[in-house]
Amino acid sequence: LTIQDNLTKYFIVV
Amino acid sequence: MFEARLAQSAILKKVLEAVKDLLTEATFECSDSGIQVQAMDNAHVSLVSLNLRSDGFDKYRCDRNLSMGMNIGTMTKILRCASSEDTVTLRAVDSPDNIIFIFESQNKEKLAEYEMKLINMDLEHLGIPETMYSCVVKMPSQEFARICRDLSQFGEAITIACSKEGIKFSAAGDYGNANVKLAQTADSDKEEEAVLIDMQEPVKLTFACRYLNSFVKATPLCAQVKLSMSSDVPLVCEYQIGEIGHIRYYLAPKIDD
Repeated sequence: LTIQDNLTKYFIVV
Repeated sequence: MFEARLAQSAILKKVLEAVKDLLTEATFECSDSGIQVQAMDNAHVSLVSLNLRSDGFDKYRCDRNLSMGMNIGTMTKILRCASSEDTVTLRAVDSPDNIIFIFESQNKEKLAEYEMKLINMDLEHLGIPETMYSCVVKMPSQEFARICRDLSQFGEAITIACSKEGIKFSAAGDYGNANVKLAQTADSDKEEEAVLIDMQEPVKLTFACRYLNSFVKATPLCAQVKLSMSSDVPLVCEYQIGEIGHIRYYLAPKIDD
């Protein structure tokens, strides 16, 4: 089963 | 004072159509170098990064940096009031509450002005790390749109597998499954029709159709789309916007639970 990942995990909030 | 003019509103109309599915509101950051938008969809699954360089405009003036929060739905409605051949000018004062869109017909006999209220928005800027992608694929944008549309009928996700031989799109669902393979074009006369694969390592990633089908709304902007992929990082889907800039969509992959 796959789940949708979240973008903020990969990008840093600046 | 901020003023930016494009000889034909068609580009801006297409840009709005390309972002309106994903964004309800966005901050347009205007500086001497041009206009930039970086915004995530509400679910924080995808990000739109739009860049329009000042030298691509017919006239561009930005005396001080401005961050203008705009409602994308309202902006789309206003742009739909322009004919594709109309000249469009965006104008705002230095600390604006409003932005004015001015549309002028080619024969200069019709002049329309639409004023839109700006909105206050919290600026949340994301730093996108420099990434060396394992596979970079350039292919006709219409073909990509077609494949996303066709495979969406079979499942809610599309798996993209890229190797030296080509790129394979597949979808599986309750009613069956489908896959489309594209080989790298040997020698295409027309650059626009080429499929080019720059591969360091093969990749296989799965993405939600819903977002891909929003990205392909940018198809009218460019004949080719560039897909950049590496294992376990977001997909980048990029369309050039003529000589003026680009729109990039980032999409988080679907991962094993």
